[in-house]
Amino acid sequence: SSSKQATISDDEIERQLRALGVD
Amino acid sequence: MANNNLQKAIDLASKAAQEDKNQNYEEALRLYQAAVQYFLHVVKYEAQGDKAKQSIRAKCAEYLDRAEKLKEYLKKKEKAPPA
Repeated sequence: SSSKQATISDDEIERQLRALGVD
Repeated sequence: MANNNLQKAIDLASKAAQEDKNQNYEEALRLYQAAVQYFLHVVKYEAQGDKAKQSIRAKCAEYLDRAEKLKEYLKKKEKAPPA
């Protein structure tokens, strides 16, 4: 099973955050 | 240690979960985003142990995932023609 715990990187978090904010 | 950003992030995250439970999805989405922004700030600019950073990042991933789902749901709901 893909270990969910593979922690995300700061950049990835930032990217997803931006993606969210963009309508 | 300026823990107020961390405290702020935690507050926002718990409010987001509350709104989520109350099905105020727009508000929950906004709060999840704000919480992640604060958590990210803490990870990037406030020295935390590596362990703490890892767990904060994992939390961010969770909240982002949830926020994305809420956003999808809200978009679909908007598109749905008024019954």
